Amino acid sequence: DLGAIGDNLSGLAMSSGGTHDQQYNLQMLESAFYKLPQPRDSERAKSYTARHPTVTPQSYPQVQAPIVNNPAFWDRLGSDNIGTDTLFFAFYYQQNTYQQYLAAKELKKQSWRYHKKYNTWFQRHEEPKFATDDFEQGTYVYFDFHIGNDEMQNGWCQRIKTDFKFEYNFLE
Amino acid sequence: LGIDLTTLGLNLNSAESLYRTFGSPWTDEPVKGDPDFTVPQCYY
Amino acid sequence: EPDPAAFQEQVSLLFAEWYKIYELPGVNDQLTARFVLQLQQNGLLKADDTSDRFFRRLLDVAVSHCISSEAAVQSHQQTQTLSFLAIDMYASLVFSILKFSSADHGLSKMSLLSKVLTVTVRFIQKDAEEKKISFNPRPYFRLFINWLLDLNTLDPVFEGANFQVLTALATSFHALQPLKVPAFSFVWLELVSHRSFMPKLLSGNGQKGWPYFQRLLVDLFQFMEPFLRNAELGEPVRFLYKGTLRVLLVLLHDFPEFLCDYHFSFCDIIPPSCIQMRNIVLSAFPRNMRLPDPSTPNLKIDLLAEISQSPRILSEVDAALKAKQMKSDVDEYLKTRPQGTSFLSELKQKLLLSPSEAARAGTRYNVPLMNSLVLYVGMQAILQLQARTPHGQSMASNASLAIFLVGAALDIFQTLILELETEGRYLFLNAVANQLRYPNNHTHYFSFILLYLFSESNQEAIQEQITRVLLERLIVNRPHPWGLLITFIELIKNPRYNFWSRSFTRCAPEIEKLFESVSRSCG
Repeated sequence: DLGAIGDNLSGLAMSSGGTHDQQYNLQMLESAFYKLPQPRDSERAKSYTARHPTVTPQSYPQVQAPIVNNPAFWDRLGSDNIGTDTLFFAFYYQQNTYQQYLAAKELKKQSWRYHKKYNTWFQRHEEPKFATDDFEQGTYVYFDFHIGNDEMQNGWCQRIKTDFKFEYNFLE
Repeated sequence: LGIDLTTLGLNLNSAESLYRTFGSPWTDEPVKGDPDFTVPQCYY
Repeated sequence: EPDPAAFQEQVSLLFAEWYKIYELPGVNDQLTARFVLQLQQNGLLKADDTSDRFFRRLLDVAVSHCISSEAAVQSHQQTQTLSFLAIDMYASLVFSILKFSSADHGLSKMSLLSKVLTVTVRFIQKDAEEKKISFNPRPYFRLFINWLLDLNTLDPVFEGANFQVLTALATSFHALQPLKVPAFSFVWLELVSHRSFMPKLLSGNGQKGWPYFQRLLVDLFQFMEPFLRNAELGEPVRFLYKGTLRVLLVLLHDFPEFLCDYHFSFCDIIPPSCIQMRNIVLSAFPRNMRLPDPSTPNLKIDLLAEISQSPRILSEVDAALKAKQMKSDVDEYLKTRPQGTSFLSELKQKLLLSPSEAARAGTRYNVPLMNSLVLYVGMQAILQLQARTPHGQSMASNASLAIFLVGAALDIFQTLILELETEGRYLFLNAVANQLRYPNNHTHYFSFILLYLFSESNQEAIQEQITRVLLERLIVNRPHPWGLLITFIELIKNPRYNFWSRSFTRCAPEIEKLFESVSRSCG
């Protein structure tokens, strides 16, 4: 069915339509020309709804600054260390947006890798001690959330883990 | 039936894959984002 | 048979229930899983007619909702605003069913998907048949886009699950091809070339997706062929044509090997008038290859490493010969080259179409058969040559030996060039020129054949026609296949062919200028 051309063509000499004639095909094509798929038709709503929106004073910017749509901005954030937190912030708090994509792309450029099971980003702290086709193992830095206690409030942090096995089937 | 193909808006000299930014057959506008780099909805 | 009234009511209520879950912000796996389980327990997801009706009814509701949302517009406005809420809901429900259904309680995920796709295809076909020019393909476009984006994210339960999803979609698109549902054509092209479908089907999986995509591309060319035959395009056809060119360029850039390996199939169906489109296919070359500049002085083609290698051809080259029961006669002739056989004199007749077939095809000759005959004979000749060439020597260094050894093939080619009149000869020469591609032994052999036929012909009309076939492929905008350039440069540079002394190179000032400019652009 898939191999021989014969199935498709039945000899070029066969009528030019499966069940329709040329005139019909042209008519249908013409009517379809006025119902073309629009760019909007294949776009997903990229809206993000915050779970717990924070009330901010009116003096704070109320709309997104246009620069966050510029990939060069994210490039800049990635190329200095302070920017990494911003990348993580955008990734987790701006889910399903273009900014999340840009942040993820930048994190990847900075050699962070996303683990699908733990839903967080890992970076090799050193060359892996072992590596097979299925996993690598060694010391990694990863991005985590610290649950507050008497000494410290809730917050994002980076932790280091020795002898961690990163299985590639969890690699995003 | 011959046209200057450089007018179709595809950078044929690009070192990167074209399909990653290919919007549609009807436009020369590239699409934002990379479908291969799936960005998950995650719990935190 | 129409659905029972109570059934339609039940499905509408379920859809409304689904809406409540759908509109909740964030991810709601627990609620969704429970809803799917409920559907299963209600017997709506089994391997029977009830589930078909369930999906069909939902689709009907979703599409009706979408169409009825068309904002009231003036008749001159191109496209209307549509609400896709119901379509998105339905797409999401199908996705959720696939994600959360358990095979212990019913169908496997792939069977469910096949079922949904079959229902969808049939629904679209029926809708288009009934509504005709008022058929609106956009709701279905939105539906498939949702699935293209989401179905790839289903957890791979088993090896190759995503590939099965892709081929299931490819099969659906084949059933919805332009020849079957012409009003779906623009939507169809955007779907099959979508970046979440086409590159996924073509990458990985050991190229198992290739035959599926080849079939889709042939579907497209088959539909366009009658329109493009006479190169008179109205706006809708021109629009589709330009869209096709864009898709071909993406393929040329990102998946050239795919175009290389199926070039034969595509040349069967691309009309001779679409020279640039055909050139795009023929210009493809494997990404790891470096092509030397054809205008390099003293370029020694024979010494290129690739020139002795056979190109990979995945199309079935001898299919047309087999279908016409000619293959064994051809084999016989090539093997024994018998004297006093009617094989050669009967060739022309076998290549002609019946008057009614010819009327439909717009040509007197069976083009796929011609293409098959020419390439098959050439390939057999190359095999014979290689078998008799001492190891280490290239085929090319035995040029005169070649002529002697492959006499049988040459008999066939010379019969064709002498016996067929202008139209047939043109199609024959096209079949030869279609093999002038990247450096390989087919390009080399057929380039040799073309130049040989030029030099050995004592009729200037034939030499002129050979020249014309090459020239028309060169005067269109780029790209131009490497083998085409090499052959033309050889023709005009090598004194052996006495090209510039032929009267047709000077038959009119415009022609002279044309030759000058083409030879300049060839370096």
